[in-house]
Amino acid sequence: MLEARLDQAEILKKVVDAIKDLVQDCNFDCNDSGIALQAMDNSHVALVSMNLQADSFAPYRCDRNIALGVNLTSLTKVLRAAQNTDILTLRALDAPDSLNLVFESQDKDRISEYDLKLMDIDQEHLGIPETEYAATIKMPSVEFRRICTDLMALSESVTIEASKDGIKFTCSGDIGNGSVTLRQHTNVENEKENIEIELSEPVALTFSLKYLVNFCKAAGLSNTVTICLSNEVPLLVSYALTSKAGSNLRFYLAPKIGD
Amino acid sequence: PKGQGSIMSFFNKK
Repeated sequence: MLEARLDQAEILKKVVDAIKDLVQDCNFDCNDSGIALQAMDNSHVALVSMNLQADSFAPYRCDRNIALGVNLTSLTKVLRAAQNTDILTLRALDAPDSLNLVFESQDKDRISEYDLKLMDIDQEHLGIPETEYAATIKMPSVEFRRICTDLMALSESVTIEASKDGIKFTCSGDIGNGSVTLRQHTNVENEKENIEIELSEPVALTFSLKYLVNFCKAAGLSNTVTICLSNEVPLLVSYALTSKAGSNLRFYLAPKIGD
Repeated sequence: PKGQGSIMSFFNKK
C-alpha cells in the first residue's frame, strides 16, 4: 500500500494547478523512491515530468509499484478543499480503485477526508536522454513569466538565443517586434534575484509562447526557474519542488522547425 | 501545429 504524508498541501495543489491545462488524465506512479508523473499534452508538443522523491514526504511508505490514474480536473476539485498549509496524506491500496486524501490543519483541529475515484490510463512513457545542455539559465521564475507574457502580446513564438553577450528573447508579430536580453547578474543581498548563465556553445531556437506561458503557471512553486537549451533538442524548463534535490517539476518543449 | 516539432521525435518510447 501507499501512504505518503506531505507537510504542506500547497506543493501538490500548485503542481496540479500548473499542469492541469496541459494534461487532463495522468498516472501518478508510486514506488519506494517516491511519486512520479510523466505526460504529454494532447498535441505531443510538450512533456510534463514531475518527481517527488520519498524524502519529500514524512512518513513515506510504498511497498509495491502503484499507478494512480487520475483525472486532474477531478483532483483539482478535491484539492480545493485543502488549505495550503494543511498536512496532506495520500493513501492507496496495492490495486486501488480510489485514492484517499486526508487534509489536516496544522493545529489538528480539522480533518477532512476525501476518496477520489481512479481510472485506468494506458500512458506511453518516453525515455528522456541525459543531455549536456549548451546553455543553462537560472533566473527568477516571475521574471521568466513576465518575459513570456510580454512577448506573447506581440507574437505566437519566441526565438531564444544564448551567446557570450547573454540570453536574448526575440519575437516579431503583426504590430511590431520586441526583444529582451538578460545578462549574468549577482545580487549579494538577495540571491533569489540572481541570473546565472552557463554557456558552452551558442544556441538559437524558436518555441511556441503559448506553451511557455503555460509552463510559467508553475512560477508559484519556486522563486527560481532553470532553463536549459541545446540546438535541435527540446527546451527544458525546471522548477524545484522542495529544498531537497531531485524533487522537481519539469517541462520539455519541442522546438519549432523549418524557419 | 504547423512548423512545430513533436516531442516524440526527440524522446524514445520506453
